[in-house]
Amino acid sequence: MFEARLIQGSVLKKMIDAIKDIVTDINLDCSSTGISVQAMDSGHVCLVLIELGSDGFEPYRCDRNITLGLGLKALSVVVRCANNDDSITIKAQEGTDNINFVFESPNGEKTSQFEIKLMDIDSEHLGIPDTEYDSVVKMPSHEFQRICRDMSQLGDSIVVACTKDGIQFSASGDMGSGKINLRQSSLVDKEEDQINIELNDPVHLTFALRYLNYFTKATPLSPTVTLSLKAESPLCVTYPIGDFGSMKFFLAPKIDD
Amino acid sequence: TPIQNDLLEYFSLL
Repeated sequence: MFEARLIQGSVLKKMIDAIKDIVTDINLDCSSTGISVQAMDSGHVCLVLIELGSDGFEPYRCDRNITLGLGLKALSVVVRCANNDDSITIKAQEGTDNINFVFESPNGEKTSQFEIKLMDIDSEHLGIPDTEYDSVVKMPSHEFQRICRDMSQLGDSIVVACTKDGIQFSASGDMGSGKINLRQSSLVDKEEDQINIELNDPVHLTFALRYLNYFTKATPLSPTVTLSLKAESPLCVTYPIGDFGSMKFFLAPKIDD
Repeated sequence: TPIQNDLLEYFSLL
């Protein structure tokens, strides 16, 4: 028996919105410690990793490790039937080929039940090595979203460069070019508005803006985002989910031909 | 112009 109740059901809606343009099917890998999802886009350019600890659910019950394969289209249709303040309970019995979703309004007056057929998804699991990054930059998520959107007006690629002077985003195309520099904040009222730059080594990488713009669909999940960069390595973009989980996107860099 | 590299160049299949 697997059962997990998310008090803030809107978090599930936001998670699905954040990944539905990148992947079509996902496996929920459920264990006693929580739920994880790993999925790659069809072009093998980016990877989504979702980790949700069991402490984010009340109750959480997972008697035996179970993998639940779901089509995101069906999942998206179902969760859209939940109100933002509903709780969402996910239930699956061993040996059945369905997953159940129960939505409850905060006052308990309205409950809705939906069932989706499980799918057998052949997913390739990747080993993600522990990486010591050259630079780790934490910034407001809306700021990162804005930069990616603005830069994609100029070109298909963005160059991200971290130096002791800060982080620079640049793009160029037929029309012209642009550069945006961010420096570490000194005095900020709210922690979530802070720009924090950890620099071990200067780093300079190029990425496809198309994918970064997909990743920024996760902006409603968190006020902050962390970019972890290492020379000749994939970028890791992390959106925390409350204090119990995270959504990470890995993107392979563009390399010189 | 730079070309898009594959993620499998960096991460191994388990």
